[in-house]
Amino acid sequence: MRVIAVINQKGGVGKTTTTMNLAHALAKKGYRVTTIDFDPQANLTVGFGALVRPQAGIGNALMDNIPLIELIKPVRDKLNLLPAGDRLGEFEYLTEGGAKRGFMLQSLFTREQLDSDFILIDCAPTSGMLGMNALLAADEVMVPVASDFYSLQGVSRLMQIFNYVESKLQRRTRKWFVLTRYNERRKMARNVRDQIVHYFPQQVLNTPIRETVALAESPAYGKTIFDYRARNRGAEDYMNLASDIVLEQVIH
Amino acid sequence: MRVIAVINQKGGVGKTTTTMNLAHALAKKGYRVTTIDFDPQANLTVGFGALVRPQAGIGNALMDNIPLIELIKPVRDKLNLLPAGDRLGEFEYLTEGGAKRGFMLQSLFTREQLDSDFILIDCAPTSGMLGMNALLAADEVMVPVASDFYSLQGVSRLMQIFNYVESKLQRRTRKWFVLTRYNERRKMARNVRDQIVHYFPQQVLNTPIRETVALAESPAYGKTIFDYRARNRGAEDYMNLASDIVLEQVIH
Ligand SMILES: Nc1ncnc2c1ncn2[C@@H]1O[C@H](COP(=O)(O)OP(=O)(O)OP(=O)(O)O)[C@@H](O)[C@H]1O
Ligand SMILES: Nc1ncnc2c1ncn2[C@@H]1O[C@H](COP(=O)(O)OP(=O)(O)OP(=O)(O)O)[C@@H](O)[C@H]1O
Ligand SMILES: [Mg+2]
Ligand SMILES: [Mg+2]
Repeated sequence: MRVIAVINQKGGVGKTTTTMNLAHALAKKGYRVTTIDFDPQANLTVGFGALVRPQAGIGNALMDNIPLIELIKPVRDKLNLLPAGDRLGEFEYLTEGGAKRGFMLQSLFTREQLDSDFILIDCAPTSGMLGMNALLAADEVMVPVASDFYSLQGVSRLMQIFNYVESKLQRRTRKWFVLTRYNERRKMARNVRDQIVHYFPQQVLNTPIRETVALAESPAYGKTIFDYRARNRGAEDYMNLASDIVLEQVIH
Repeated sequence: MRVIAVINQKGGVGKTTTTMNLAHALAKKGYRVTTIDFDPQANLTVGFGALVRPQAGIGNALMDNIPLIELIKPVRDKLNLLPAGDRLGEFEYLTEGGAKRGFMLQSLFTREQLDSDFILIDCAPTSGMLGMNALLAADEVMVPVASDFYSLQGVSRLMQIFNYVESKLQRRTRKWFVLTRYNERRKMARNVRDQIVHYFPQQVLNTPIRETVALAESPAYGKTIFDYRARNRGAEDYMNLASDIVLEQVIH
């Protein structure tokens, strides 16, 4: 079972778009996938067409000890979603519990075995309590990097945070980078790709996800790219990214 | 003096790009402007070319009571910046102080008069402590709305948060919306514009900021669009947006 946290504290770099579409691509390849919407804004839940009001989700598992089995919803064939739920915002600002608050998601996974080939955790654009919990619960981290300057800046800050946490806790997670919102014709996009490949050799997944309007449209219909436009290049890119993560194919 | 918080908890919608370029446009029109980088990620500070390490900023004013006068840096003619500073991340997770923690920025403004025609506060993509402080310290709110579905979704959630806070505190701020990353040829962009104008009549500023690669490139050089490509359409859009906010020109 591979537990992958999709993390980048920079906003709007494609964390949710990647979690949703990569998850569906892996499911289409036959893997059993569970996605966790770990953002109180619940974009992933909405994107799958799975939002209801009120809703219980990962927030309630953490705050109210509701068993995961009662919260997980099948959203596609071989693809399950643990929605954000209405209490996740409170969890972010939980004050009691001291340092072990960072381990609550990890303990949840230990207590309640999730039966999946892949678990993908869609994170919020913050590096606080939610980000810490995701990092500590995961064995691998996937960092979507949009093809612009602030995104690149965000990566170096993120790496400092990871290195600090990992040295304190004597643990290491594997890191993968995904180029998102990529436009080969833009010099800036090529620069960002070159910088990321330079600083993280053997860690940048092979397929850049190109800027494609259908990827932005599909969540408006509660659909993944595979539901919405299965032969679109956005579907092709995410299917190729799924092969990349399975086979660990990186840019050389 | 107009105190405007640039707020949207959705990531990557153009808060920082708008704060930086709108501020410079207003300064070029002769207004005295102070910008506040209220995001621990310090994108605004970097975008102006004003980041140094270590750096004291608004976080230190709030946490250490350093006077603002010692922290404010002139960054352009008639344009000052109060950088994020290294302690702002801690302020976000401050636990002592109870409910009045939300009023700390407001009290700071009351105690230390900032002498400006406009104060623009660039906010982080979160709706926690930082967002609350900005909302309560400002008289007006500017909401950049990127031209896609999740951005639109984010607006309705943001409005619920504003309405809740404002009814509790019996106060109202003026709200402005700015269409960002706009592409007239995309149906989705036109839909987002139509929805925002429909739900917020008289509140959507007249000039949509078009998707323009120079706007994404300029911060890589520590430049605003006016420093980088002054005759570019990105500069034109932000200069027009500056007229819109001064004259309160909205889409009808
Ligand atoms: N490859 C792409 N092509 C076109 N649009 C994209 C692409 N990737 C993402 N987008 C759009 O860009 C916006 C930001 O993407 P998304 O919401 O997935 O980012 P995020 O990192 O999850 O944001 P947040 O930090 O707010 O959680 C969305 O409207 C999305 O539909
Ligand atoms: N009109 C535009 N044209 C082209 N690129 C743009 C435009 N507006 C913003 N961008 C780019 O989109 C990305 C997101 O913009 P920006 O960082 O200003 O958003 P933000 O809302 O401040 O993000 P965050 O939530 O992370 O603080 C940046 O790389 C920026 O350069
Ligand atoms: Mg997201
Ligand atoms: Mg920003």
